[in-house]
Amino acid sequence: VFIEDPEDEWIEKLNEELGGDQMHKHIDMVLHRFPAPMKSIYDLAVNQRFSVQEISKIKGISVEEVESYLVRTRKHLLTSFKGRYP
Amino acid sequence: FLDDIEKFSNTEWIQMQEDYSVD
Repeated sequence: VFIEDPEDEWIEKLNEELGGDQMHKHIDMVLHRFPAPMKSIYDLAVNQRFSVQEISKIKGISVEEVESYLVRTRKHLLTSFKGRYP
Repeated sequence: FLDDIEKFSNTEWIQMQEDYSVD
């Protein structure tokens, strides 16, 4: 979700500095507070590697809605990282 | 939570992490 976006080298640098374990702990904690659909769609996309089209079928929502959830989740996670690691 | 996510300070994030770890 993060590394594929070339605009945010900051996240890659943070990943190098913190290590994946620390980043995953933060992501787990933040996701824990997210609404259930956001958590679920993030999990399907990132952890279980389903495509947007597959998630759309699984969830019974449009591809655009899935993409919207992922964009919002990414945005909120980035915001949380910027607050946590200024 | 999402409405306030931009407002949380570094200290608040650390506290949230500690609370989450305890849970």
